[in-house]
Amino acid sequence: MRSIVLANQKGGVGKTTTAIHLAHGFALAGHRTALFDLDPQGNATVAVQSIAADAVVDEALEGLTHITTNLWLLPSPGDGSTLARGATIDVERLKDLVARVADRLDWLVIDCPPRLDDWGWAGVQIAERVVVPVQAEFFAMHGLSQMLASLSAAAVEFPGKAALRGVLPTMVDLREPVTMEILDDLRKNLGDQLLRSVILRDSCLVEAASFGQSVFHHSPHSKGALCYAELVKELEHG
Amino acid sequence: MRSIVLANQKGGVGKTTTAIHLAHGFALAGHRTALFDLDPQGNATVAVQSIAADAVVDEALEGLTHITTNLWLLPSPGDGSTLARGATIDVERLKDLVARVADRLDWLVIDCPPRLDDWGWAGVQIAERVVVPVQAEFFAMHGLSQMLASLSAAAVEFPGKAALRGVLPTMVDLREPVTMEILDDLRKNLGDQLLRSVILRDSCLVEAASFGQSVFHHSPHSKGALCYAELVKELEHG
Ligand SMILES: Nc1ncnc2c1ncn2[C@@H]1O[C@H](COP(=O)(O)OP(=O)(O)OP(=O)(O)O)[C@@H](O)[C@H]1O
Ligand SMILES: Nc1ncnc2c1ncn2[C@@H]1O[C@H](COP(=O)(O)OP(=O)(O)OP(=O)(O)O)[C@@H](O)[C@H]1O
Ligand SMILES: [Mg+2]
Ligand SMILES: [Mg+2]
Repeated sequence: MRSIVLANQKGGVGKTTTAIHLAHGFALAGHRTALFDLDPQGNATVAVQSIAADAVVDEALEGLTHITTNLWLLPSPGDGSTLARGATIDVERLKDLVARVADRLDWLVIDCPPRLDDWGWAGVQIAERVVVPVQAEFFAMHGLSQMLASLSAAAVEFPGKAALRGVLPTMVDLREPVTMEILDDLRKNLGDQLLRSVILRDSCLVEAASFGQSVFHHSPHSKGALCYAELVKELEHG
Repeated sequence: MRSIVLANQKGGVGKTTTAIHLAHGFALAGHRTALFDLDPQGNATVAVQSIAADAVVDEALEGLTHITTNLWLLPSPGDGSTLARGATIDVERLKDLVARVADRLDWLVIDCPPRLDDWGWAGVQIAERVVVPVQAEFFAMHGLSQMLASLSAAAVEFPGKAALRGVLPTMVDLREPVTMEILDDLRKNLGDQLLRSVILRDSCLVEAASFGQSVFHHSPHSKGALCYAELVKELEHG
């Protein structure tokens, strides 16, 4: 089983949107996949509510919810209420679950909250590799170097985990003139640490989430669907 | 002294951008203002580094940094490193500071991290009023109702604090056809809880932040500057 966590302490950069579409993309490609929602806010859990459509969903797997063909979900730990903060995470129990499902899954995709708190830190220590979504904006590099430094430290603290798979530019708006300049900058600064794929800004992605669907069902020919399909391929072959 | 906190558990909705421009806006309007950066990530602290330009900045105020005319800063508590997580917050000491500066300031503006953790919760309990920035997107209402429920609970737990001043649509992109529909929806659902002001999407805001400046200096005639000027007026008279 290969595992990948979406992590960035910056808020609203597309961690959840990417986690959902990687998980569904791997599943559609025929890989048995689990999506772990480690964010008490539960955005990923909500956004896949209607993903099943007409699929048969009754294959038990260690208490994970079977949500569509080839795809299981570990739902969000919180009821999402901010008054449920301080819900303590049992990392050992989580590692245990990962160990139990490892031989029955091909892929594990993990969504984290922003600010790398306990839940985010747990996500980083149970995943072999990390993808860091980043907005193609001026401000992106500042928080990014901090984030990459933290991941290097994590990779030392948790041998075999938290290795950087790559940085993923998200919400890329080609109507904004500075965007190409920023992508160039990212390539110069990151070299091979920058993934080949880029996720273009596409309101179909937002719309799909509001229907509890992935864009692969909701708008399969949209920019969002095409970009995430590319990313799935890139990570399959990585 | 009037106090306002920017809070929303959702990431990347414009809390920091709004906090900076409210603080600078009040200062430019002649009000003595403090900006408290309660986010260990320190985005606000970084984004005002060059705000001083040529202003005289030497008026001591209880250990706050005098950053430009009429504007003081309580810098971020973290060095921003995610490895500094678990830095414990001393809420009593923070309340103490607020009490000491109250008679020498007209406005206090507080920036919070996403996910209403300890630092966010502290922000909510030291501010009389809360502004909740929200992206004008399909998904916005879901997290918002949760957020407003948490704030109602906070207002009960901390009498005289955490009263909702209003919800502020941010990053409003008039090129997106569904935007007007979403704003209409917000107005229907929220009524008077929705502020009159709306912050349009404007890359000048991102650019200004990358120079450590506010848009009022960097691009004073931009959409971003005009929108935030409107918001400052609305809150001054509220
Ligand atoms: N490529 C895209 N084009 C347009 N909108 C997008 C795109 N990717 C994500 N979004 C939208 O931007 C918002 C933020 O995305 P998302 O929730 O995935 O970010 P996040 O990093 O998980 O946020 P948080 O830090 O709060 O967990 C959502 O409303 C989402 O639907
Ligand atoms: N009106 C706007 N137009 C264009 N870009 C904007 C606008 N408001 C904010 N941004 C940009 O969007 C990104 C997120 O904004 P910001 O950092 O203020 O959100 P936040 O809610 O404080 O995020 P976090 O949850 O990580 O603290 C930043 O790069 C910022 O420069
Ligand atoms: Mg998320
Ligand atoms: Mg912020």
